[in-house]
This record gives sequence, structure tokens and C-alpha cells, in this order.
Amino acid sequence: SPDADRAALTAPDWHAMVACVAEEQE
Amino acid sequence: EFDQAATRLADYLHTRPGLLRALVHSPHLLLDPQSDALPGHWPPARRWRVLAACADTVWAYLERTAPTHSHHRRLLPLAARSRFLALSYPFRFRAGSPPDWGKDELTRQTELVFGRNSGAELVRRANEARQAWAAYLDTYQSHPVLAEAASHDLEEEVAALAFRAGPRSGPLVL
Repeated sequence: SPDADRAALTAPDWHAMVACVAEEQE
Repeated sequence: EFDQAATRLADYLHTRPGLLRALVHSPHLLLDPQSDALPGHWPPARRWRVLAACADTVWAYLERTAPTHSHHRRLLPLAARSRFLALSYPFRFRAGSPPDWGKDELTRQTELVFGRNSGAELVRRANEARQAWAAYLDTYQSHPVLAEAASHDLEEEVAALAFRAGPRSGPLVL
């Protein structure tokens, strides 16, 4: 569901993961 | 170093099926500053870069696991579509780059998606993604997630394979 998708994409460890991806891109 | 980050992301997805589903069904949330899917202060170009990397990683992960996971096999067409649309996105604008990116940002941003100086790799994977998505559209009746699509929706998808955005736009050159 859209709500479940939003919840999954706002977990703190998800933010840490994508920050790492963005850092390695640059 | 980017490849290591992509591997870590794939390992992370392996342990979080809800997140995998979210990235397949709702990847647009990564572009929406109101969604909190990415840090709110990130600019549009960085959001696109991370979306592109995630779409590519999700596709590769699903393709690797599909032979033994029927659910992943069913998700593959959607992941192929997201990967193609994400990787080809900056090349769809007549003005040279997406309107909400900074001036002259096209070259700089497209060189960074798969690590520094990776512009050629972006183009290679965008073309690969176009072929993969075209193959799914060509056999759409064989895929449950596509079989019930309306004809005009499929026509839009076919147009997006070949043309840039907007009326009377030119070909999508990758």
C-alpha cells in the first residue's frame, strides 16, 4: 500500500544507507 | 567505491522486503521533498542521482534472485520500467536538462550516478534498460503486472521508449 511504502522509505537506517550512496557518487 | 555502496544497498534490500516493494511500486517518492524518503534539504539533481542508483540496484537484485523467487520474477517488469525511466530522465528535456536542476548541471550530474566520471556507464546502462523494458512491453500479455494495462497506457510507455517529453518533441537520444 502507499502508506506502507512511505513507512518503509522513512526508516532512519534507510536514510543512512542513501546518504552513503550519495557520498560515494560524489 | 560506488560499486561497494551498491552492493551494500543490495544486501540491505535482501533483508527488507517492505523496502524492496516500496522502491518497486513507489520510486517517485524519492523525488518528492515532502515524502521524507530522502533528507528534505537534498536538491532535485541529487535526488535523481540516488533514485537512478536505487532503480539500477533494485533491477540487478531482482534479476539475480528471480530464478529462485517467483515474487521477484513478477516484480521485474516494473523494476525494468523504473530503471529505464530513471536512467533516461535527464536526457528528455529540450532545454538540455531538467527544469529544476541548476544551469549547466546536466554534464556534472550525469557523470556522477555510478561514481565519478561514469557518464559513459550511465548511457550504456540507460540503453540496456531501454532494451529490457522494450522486451517486456513486447510480451506484455505474458506478465501479470502488465497484462491488464489499458491500451492507451501501453501506447504512452512505447512513446516514452523512443521520444522525449512533451508534444512534438524529438527522439530520445541516449
